[in-house]
Amino acid sequence: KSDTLDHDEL
Amino acid sequence: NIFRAAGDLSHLISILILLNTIQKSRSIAGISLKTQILYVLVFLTRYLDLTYRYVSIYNTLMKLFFISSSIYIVYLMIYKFKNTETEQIDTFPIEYLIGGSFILSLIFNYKFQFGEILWSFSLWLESVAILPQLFMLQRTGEARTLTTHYIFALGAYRTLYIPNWIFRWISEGRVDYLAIFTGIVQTIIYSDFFYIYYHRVLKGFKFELP
Repeated sequence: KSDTLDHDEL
Repeated sequence: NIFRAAGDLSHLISILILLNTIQKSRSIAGISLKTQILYVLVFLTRYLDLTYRYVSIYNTLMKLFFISSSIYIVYLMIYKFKNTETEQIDTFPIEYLIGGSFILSLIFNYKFQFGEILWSFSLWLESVAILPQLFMLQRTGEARTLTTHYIFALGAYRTLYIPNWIFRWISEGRVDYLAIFTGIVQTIIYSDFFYIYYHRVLKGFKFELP
C-alpha cells in the first residue's frame, strides 16, 4: 500500500 | 456504492442542466462567471492526475467530461452569450478564495508534493467555489428555476459523497480526511440554499430569498 491515499474519487 | 454513484450522477446532471439552460435560453443571465472559472480551476488541478494515474475507464471519462464541459461553459459565457448586466453583479472577490485555498493546500496535504498539493488545493477551492454564485443570488434576490436546479444538483453531489465516505470507512477502512472535511464545509455553505430550495422551489414557488 502506498503512503499517500489513492485518489480514486471524482 | 450507491451514494457515490448518486453523487457522480448528480454532478453530471448539474452540468447538463447548466449547458441546457444556456443553450436553450441563449442567455447566461443569473449565472456567475466567477464560479464557473473557479470550477475550471478545480477540475484542472484535481483531474490532471489522469495524465499519470489510471483508476478506471469510468473515472477517466468523467474527468475528461468535467474538464472539457467546464471550459466550454466559460467559453460560452465569455464569447458567445456575454452578459454585461450579469457581470456587473458578479463581484465576489475570488482572489481571496484562490489565495486562501492555496495556503490551506500547503498546510494540509497528504504529502508535500506537487500533485498532492494540487489535489488538496482543488478540494479546498471546490468547497467555496459556489460562493460567487450564491452571492449573486443574494444580490438579485431571485433566480430562474433552472439555475436553482443546477445549484441544487451541484451541491447534492458533494453532500451525497458524505454517506459514501462513511460507507467506505466502514467497509474498506478508508478515510480521506481532507475530502471529508472540505466536503462538510461545502455542504454547510450549501445548507442555507438547500433549505430555501426545499421550501420554495420544490413546493412550486418562485425562488426568492426571504
